[in-house]
Amino acid sequence: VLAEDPFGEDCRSKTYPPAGPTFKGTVPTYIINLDLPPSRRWDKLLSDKKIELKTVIQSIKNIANAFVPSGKAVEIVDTKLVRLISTLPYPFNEELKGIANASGIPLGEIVLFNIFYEIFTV
Amino acid sequence: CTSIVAEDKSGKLYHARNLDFGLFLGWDIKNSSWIITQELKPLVVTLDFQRNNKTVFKSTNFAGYVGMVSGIKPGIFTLTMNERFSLDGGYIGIFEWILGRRDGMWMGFLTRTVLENGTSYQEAKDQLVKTRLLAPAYFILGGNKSGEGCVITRSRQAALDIWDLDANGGTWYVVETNYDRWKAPLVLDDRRTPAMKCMNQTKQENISLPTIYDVLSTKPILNKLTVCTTLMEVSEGRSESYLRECIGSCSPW
Repeated sequence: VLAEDPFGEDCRSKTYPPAGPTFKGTVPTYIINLDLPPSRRWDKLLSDKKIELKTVIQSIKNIANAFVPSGKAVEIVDTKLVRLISTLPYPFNEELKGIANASGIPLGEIVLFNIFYEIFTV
Repeated sequence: CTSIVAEDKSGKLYHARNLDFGLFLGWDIKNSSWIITQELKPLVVTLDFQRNNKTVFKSTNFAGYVGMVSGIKPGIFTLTMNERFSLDGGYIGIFEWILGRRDGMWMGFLTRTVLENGTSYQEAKDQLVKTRLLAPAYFILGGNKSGEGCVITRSRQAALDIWDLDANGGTWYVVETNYDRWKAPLVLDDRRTPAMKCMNQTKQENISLPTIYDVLSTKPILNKLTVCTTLMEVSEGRSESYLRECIGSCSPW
C-alpha cells in the first residue's frame, strides 16, 4: 500500500529524540493558574503571544475576504460574533474577554478563533 | 490528525498524536506550505493548569484557544480530539445555538471540562459518550490500567461507535485519523493504513514513546498539515510536544 502512495515511505526508525529536518523546535510551557479570576488567567501567555495570534487571525480574515469580497464575512465577525459571548458558559466567556483584553484583539475575533473547530467540521 | 493509544506488554499505556490543521486555508506557493499551518506553529504551547500550585492537568494548545485538543490528567487519563467531517457539521450546531437551542456543548469546552473535572477514565468516557455536542468529533481516550483506551466516534447527538483496547484479544493499539473506522478512508488521504502498518511492524513488545514518535514521523502520517507531535505517558504524567515540518515530497494532507 505504501508503495502505491506517491508520498508514502517505509516506516521510520530511531527518529527520537527529535532532530533533523522534520523537527522544527520545542514548545514553551506556561502555567495557567485556575485560582485566578477567569479574566486574568491568560494574561501572561497572551502578553507573549499576541503578535502571533494577530497574524493568524488576520490570515483567517484575509481568506474570508477572498471568499466573500464584499467584506460581509468579516463584518459579521466584528459585529455579530461578539454578541455570542453573552451566551457562552462561565468561565469560558470570562476567559475569552480576558484574552481579548490581554491581547488587544477585538472580542469577536477571539470568539471566531475559539469556534474554528465547530465551523470547519463540514 | 492521527491519534494513537497503545498498550505495552506490561500494561503501560501510551497516547500520542500528530495535530494537523489548516486544510484549504490558503497555500503558500513560495514555501510550498499551508499558510495557517505555518502561522499556527508559533502559537503552540504546553499549558500546565494548576490549582493551589499543583497540576490539575496539562495540555498542548494554541495560545488564545481556551478549549483542549490534547491533554493529560497525570495518573488518570489522556485525551485527544480529532476532527470528524460531516454534512451535519458544527455550523448547524452554531445556527441552533444562535437560534436559542443551547443544550449542546461546544467541543473545546467539553474537552476542557473533562480534563479539569474528570476524576477517572470511566467518568471521562461517560461524559464524552453522552454529552450532546455542537459538532461531530472523534475522542481518543487513554487510561492508566490495561484495557483502558478507546476511540469514541461522535455525531452531534450520540456516540456512533466505541472502539476499545483489548490487548488480550489482539487489539493492543487503536489508531484514529479523520475517518469512521468501519469505512475506508478517502483514497487520497489514507494515513490509517500506513500508521497501522508501522504499529504492526514495531510490535507490542517494542512499543514506547520513541517508537510511536517514529510512526508519527513517517509520511504521509507526517504531512504538510502537521503542526506538532504530542507524546503522553499517563502513569508518570509525562507529556512532550514538538513542532514538526514536512519538507520535500510530502502529502499536502
